Amino acid sequence: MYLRCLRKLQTEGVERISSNAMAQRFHLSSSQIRKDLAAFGEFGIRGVGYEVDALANHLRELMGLDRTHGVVVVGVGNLGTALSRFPGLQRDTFRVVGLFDTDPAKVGSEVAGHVVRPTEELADVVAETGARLGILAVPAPAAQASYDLLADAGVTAVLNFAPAQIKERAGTSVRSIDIRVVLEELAHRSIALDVP
Amino acid sequence: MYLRCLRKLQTEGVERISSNAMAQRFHLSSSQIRKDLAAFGEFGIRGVGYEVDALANHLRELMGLDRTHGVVVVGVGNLGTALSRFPGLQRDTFRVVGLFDTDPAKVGSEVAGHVVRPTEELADVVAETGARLGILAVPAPAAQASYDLLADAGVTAVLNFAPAQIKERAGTSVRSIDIRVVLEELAHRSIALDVP
Ligand SMILES: NC(=O)c1ccc[n+]([C@@H]2O[C@H](COP(=O)([O-])OP(=O)(O)OC[C@H]3O[C@@H](n4cnc5c(N)ncnc54)[C@H](O)[C@@H]3O)[C@@H](O)[C@H]2O)c1
Ligand SMILES: NC(=O)c1ccc[n+]([C@@H]2O[C@H](COP(=O)([O-])OP(=O)(O)OC[C@H]3O[C@@H](n4cnc5c(N)ncnc54)[C@H](O)[C@@H]3O)[C@@H](O)[C@H]2O)c1
Repeated sequence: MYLRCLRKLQTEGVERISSNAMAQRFHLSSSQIRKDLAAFGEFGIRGVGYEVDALANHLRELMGLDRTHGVVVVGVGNLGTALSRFPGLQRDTFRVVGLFDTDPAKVGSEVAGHVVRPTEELADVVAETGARLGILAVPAPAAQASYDLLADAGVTAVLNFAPAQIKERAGTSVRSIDIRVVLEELAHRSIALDVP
Repeated sequence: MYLRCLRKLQTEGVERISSNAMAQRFHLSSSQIRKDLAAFGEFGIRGVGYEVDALANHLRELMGLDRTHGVVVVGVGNLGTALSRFPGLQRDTFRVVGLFDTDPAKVGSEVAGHVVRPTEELADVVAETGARLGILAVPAPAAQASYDLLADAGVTAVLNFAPAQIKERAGTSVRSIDIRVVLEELAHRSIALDVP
């Protein structure tokens, strides 16, 4: 969670921030922040605060997030294509390492520098690349089966976009994303209703 | 926020939940939950709890969320198309009411039952439909200008997917979504590092 806050600050170009300012922005107590960061071996400079980039890098390193994590995408339709082509997923921490589809018209085509492969090859690609993250961008009826395929292949975390309830298996966490939930939060904030 | 929790429960098909169970799941104190819900005129049944659907509907009604909110999408490429075709945005609380693009090849084509219009028509459509929410699915260099267009048209909240820093204007809140932040949280949870 600190990383998420720090990332936000980084995207905004903030270079330094005091624990008080962080406390205000992210709704935490500043003493808790200082305590947690000290536990990571990070001590701010009194009156100045913390250096955002250095802090973020240190936390990422501690959490093993400075390696590149392979991501496989199942379902190369509109959403899958958009995600595969996203510049942020071509290098850095998360990198798309395989694209899979069942449509023979798509298998063999090239998207974002990858050749789309049939789902039968998913387990091999996961084994070769050590990818541990999967994205489901298939239609709802195919969601559970595609999740199972990812779980069988050894993927440990799945981001699901299909509007379907996924029966989770031990060892492969899944999170479903629904843009309506995001729109709801956005709508609340802009109506500025201070109701929880 | 309660609505978000309740929505999750609804998606999981949970019909009843006690304040203790809610407290556990959503990291709140159960007395705070009971107190807040009582302020909304909702009182659980001792030993039984709250009826999830009824509670969600009541809160939505209180917050004015039971109306349909119009959403306009700017940028009808892979991502814009996927979002426009999402079944969850065809009816219910949030409904796509207009699609806009600058590519003459796309303007005039039909996507998800809507004819893609040129961005010059955005202000009119927003005025006619009363849409207050916008989604930016344009390339990064076009993001600020597209946000400004939405703000000028009277949209009050924008969801931005372009990897670009948006200079926010008063009256039109903007939230940028980056799938990497979501992947990061997912990766943490599955590594099960209990570090914040
Ligand atoms: N969560 C959200 O907010 C949100 C937003 C937009 C779209 N969606 C959902 O994302 C999914 C993808 O949307 P889209 O517009 O890209 O759809 P699409 O129809 O364009 O693409 C789906 C792709 O999945 C492939 N496919 C089908 N079954 C498969 C299987 N078993 N294994 C691998 N590939 C398979 C198809 O061949 C196709 O290429 C849909 O379920 C859609 O409802 C969710
Ligand atoms: N936030 C994320 O995690 C994430 C994930 C995937 C894609 N993206 C981003 O979403 C955006 C769209 O991705 P995509 O794959 O659909 O791209 P795309 O190139 O397929 O589509 C972009 C569309 O925007 C249109 N467009 C360009 N300038 C415009 C303007 N001024 N007004 C209206 N329309 C305009 C283009 O004609 C095109 O149809 C990109 O910025 C991409 O980087 C973000």
